[in-house]
Amino acid sequence: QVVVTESGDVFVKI
Amino acid sequence: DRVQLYDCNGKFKAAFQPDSAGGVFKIAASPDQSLEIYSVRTNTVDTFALDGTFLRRRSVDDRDMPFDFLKSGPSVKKAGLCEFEIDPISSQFSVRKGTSIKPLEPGDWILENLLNYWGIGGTGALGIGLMLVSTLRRDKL
Repeated sequence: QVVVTESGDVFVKI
Repeated sequence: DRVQLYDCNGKFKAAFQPDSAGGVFKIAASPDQSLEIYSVRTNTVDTFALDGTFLRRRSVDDRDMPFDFLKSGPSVKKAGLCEFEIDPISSQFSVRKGTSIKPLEPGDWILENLLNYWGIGGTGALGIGLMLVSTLRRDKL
């Protein structure tokens, strides 16, 4: 699962 | 499972370990740019600051999964010029900016390889083994 924040950072679930 | 945070250039910023017990969980970025992790197993939502600091935990009803978690799935891949995707050539998770594509840098090797369950057990077993070997060799002298 990937979630991109408004500031352009990305959370990646691994 | 773990969550890692990267910036738009693919640079590693932080890692989040929600719960060492595992199980299914979902992640969402909240409007104040913090990270929320919903654990299906414990029916809780943990909130972390962007530097990885744990902020709070709240409980939710298992029939009432937070709506915003359903919205933020694999389809949320783009913000401004940055697009995050699997590179078809290297099959690594990468960030695309215009025509340039760059893999995410390896984050937190120690957390991933040493501080996991087997790493801690293995290091302990190695230490005990060394102690046994040195004890036995001393007895022979």
